[in-house]
Amino acid sequence: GARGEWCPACGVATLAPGTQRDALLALAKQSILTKLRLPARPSAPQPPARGALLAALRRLRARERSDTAVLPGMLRDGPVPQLSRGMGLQEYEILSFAESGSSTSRSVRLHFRFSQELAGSTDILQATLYLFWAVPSPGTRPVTIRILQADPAGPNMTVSSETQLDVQRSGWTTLDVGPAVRTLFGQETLRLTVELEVPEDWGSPLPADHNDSHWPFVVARAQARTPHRIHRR
Amino acid sequence: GVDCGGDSRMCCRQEFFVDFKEIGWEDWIIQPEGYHMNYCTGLCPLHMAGIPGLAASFHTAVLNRIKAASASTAVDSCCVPTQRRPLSLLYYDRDSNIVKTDIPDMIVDSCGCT
Repeated sequence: GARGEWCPACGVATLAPGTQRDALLALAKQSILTKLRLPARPSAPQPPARGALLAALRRLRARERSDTAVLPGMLRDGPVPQLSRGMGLQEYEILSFAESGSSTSRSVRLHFRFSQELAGSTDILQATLYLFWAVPSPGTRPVTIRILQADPAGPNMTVSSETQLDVQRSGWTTLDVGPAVRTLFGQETLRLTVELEVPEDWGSPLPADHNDSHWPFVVARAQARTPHRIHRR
Repeated sequence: GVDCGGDSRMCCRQEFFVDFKEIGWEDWIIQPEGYHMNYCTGLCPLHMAGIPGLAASFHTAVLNRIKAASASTAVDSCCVPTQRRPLSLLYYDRDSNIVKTDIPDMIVDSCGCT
C-alpha cells in the first residue's frame, strides 16, 4: 500500500480473501513446525494404548502436585516433583513408552526411543523411569535394574548403572535415569535400554500386553539449549 | 486492544482460528484442537502512534505531538502485537513419544500502533 497507510507486516490484509486464508494456513503450519524444530509433520504416529496413556498422565499429575525431590540414583515409590522453570527458555516434557526387547526366563529388556530433533537442540533436565511391579504372591523379591549402553566398539551392550531393590508389594517404582538419558542425547543412537532381572519363579515382570495400564514409561524434561554466543575480534 | 469488527479500518486484532482437523494435523497433535492465530491489521495514523497498546511515556507523548505537528514528516507507524501468550501443545513426535511444550508468544491477545 501507499507509504504511511499500510505496514509491510500487514501485507496479508491486502490479499484476496481466498489467497489470504491459504497464506495464513501456510504461515501457521510453518510457524508451528519451526518452533517445534520439526522439518516436517511427524507421519503416521502410533499412539500408545489408551489405558497406558491415562495411567502415565495420572502419574504425571500426581508428580506435579508433589513437593518432594528425587535424589540422583535414588529409588523410591510414589511421585516425583516438577522442576522450576528457569531463564524463560522453552521447555519440553517427553513421555516415552517402552518397547519390549529380548527376554529370558529371568530377565527382560526394555527400549525407550527419543527423537533426534529434540536431542540436537535441547538439554535434559530430568528423566524418570516408571516401572510397575505386579507381585504374584506375598514375600520379598530381589530385583535388579540395569541401564545398558551401546558399546561404540561393537554390537554388545555395557552396563552403565545397576540398582538392586527388594520388591514387597505390587505398585509403581520410580528411578532417576537423568544421567543415562543425558549421555544418550550426546550419542547417535537415541535408544535407552533397561534390563530387568527378577527371580525365576516370578515369570515376566512386564504386563501381558501393551494395552495394560501398567506399561513402563520414561518421562523426560528438556529445555531448549541456550544459543551460543559468537564473539568477533 | 481493539478487536476488528464493523467498518473501522483502524488498528485492531483480527481473530483467525486454524482447525487442526481441517489441515489434517489432528492425527499428531493431541491438544489443543486448533491454533488461534490472531493477527494485527489496520491503519495507524500518526496521531495513534504509541496507543493504545504500547505503554505511553512522557517521551512517547512528546514524540507524538512532534509527529502530529509536522504532518509533512513521513513517519510510518505499524499495527503490531502488544500482548502475546504461549501456545500449549501436546503432540506425538516421529517416534510416537508424547511431547508437551509451551511455544512462547504464539497467540496475539491485543494489538496497538508502534
